[in-house]
Amino acid sequence: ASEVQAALPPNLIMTQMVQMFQDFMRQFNKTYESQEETHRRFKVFMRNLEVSHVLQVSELGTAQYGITRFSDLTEHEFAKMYGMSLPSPAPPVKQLSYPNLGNIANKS
Amino acid sequence: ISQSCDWRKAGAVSAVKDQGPDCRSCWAFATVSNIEALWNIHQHVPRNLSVQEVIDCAYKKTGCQGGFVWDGLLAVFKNRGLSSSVLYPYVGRNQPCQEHRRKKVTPIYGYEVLPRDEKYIAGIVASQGPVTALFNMKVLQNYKKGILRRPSQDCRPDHLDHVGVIVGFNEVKSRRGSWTGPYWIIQNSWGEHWGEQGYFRLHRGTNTCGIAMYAVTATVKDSERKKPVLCP
Repeated sequence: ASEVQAALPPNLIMTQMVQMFQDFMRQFNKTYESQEETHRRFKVFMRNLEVSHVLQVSELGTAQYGITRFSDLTEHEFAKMYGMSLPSPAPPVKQLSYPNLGNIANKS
Repeated sequence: ISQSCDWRKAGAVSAVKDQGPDCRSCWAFATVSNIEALWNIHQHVPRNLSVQEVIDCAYKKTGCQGGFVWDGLLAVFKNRGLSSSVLYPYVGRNQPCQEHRRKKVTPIYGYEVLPRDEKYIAGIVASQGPVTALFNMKVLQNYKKGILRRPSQDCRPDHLDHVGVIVGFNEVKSRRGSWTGPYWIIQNSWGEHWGEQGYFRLHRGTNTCGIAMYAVTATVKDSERKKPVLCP
């Protein structure tokens, strides 16, 4: 926890983070099966606060980062649940319309 | 090309949906949202179409592992239409294609993969309607609001793992000169409580997060009686 805290905005202390996690659980209706799981999710939550802080200071546009409903997911879990783990797509046929259907079918 | 366009203002874009945590069906939601918007704009017919039909019938029981919009559009094209979401509701899991539920209410004329040129894509969005786009979703986990602009190493344009619908574009000019820039308005499928009421904005013109790599859209014929709606 002390390592994570070092990378967080300096004004955030542990009690504040606990409060933020409790608010997060309430806001997004999160429940965990055990105390161990809650503890693990809290660590992931702190890690995501750190990531948000890093993204915020390096943002080139006007985007704001912070707590979202995905804040208790690791990057890997988020990618697995919401991202498509497909290989890079092969270039598809550029255009398809009724007159070309026969040709397209032959090509594919 | 107009400086701005937002199809939501014309009422052409259907409501934001939530794909849920158990089915990686963003590609199917984008396919359906694209067709719904084009039917609104060119045929003047609002529709709520079946995402589940696209998931079930474009691939054989693997649609919840992910997919490509062009495969979804090809399935709609081959079947000469898509059923309504009431007849063929979303269940968010893999299942066989339910032929008895397929009612072909919205045929498409074809589809098009757009060139990797954001000016061209903006022209298509303004003149034809919303288009789908593959992009890298990594930074969206912690996104809350605003216009995203990341260096390519943070959001690799060659790792495309999510699909959304570009429903418009605009430009922001800060009075204080702190930030100016063009942006895309993109509909996501994580519910209306995520991001900016289910949408996010992404910098336009620099292929941010690979947004220009695979922009794909259905083509829908104009109604013979009415002109298409203009983008507000």
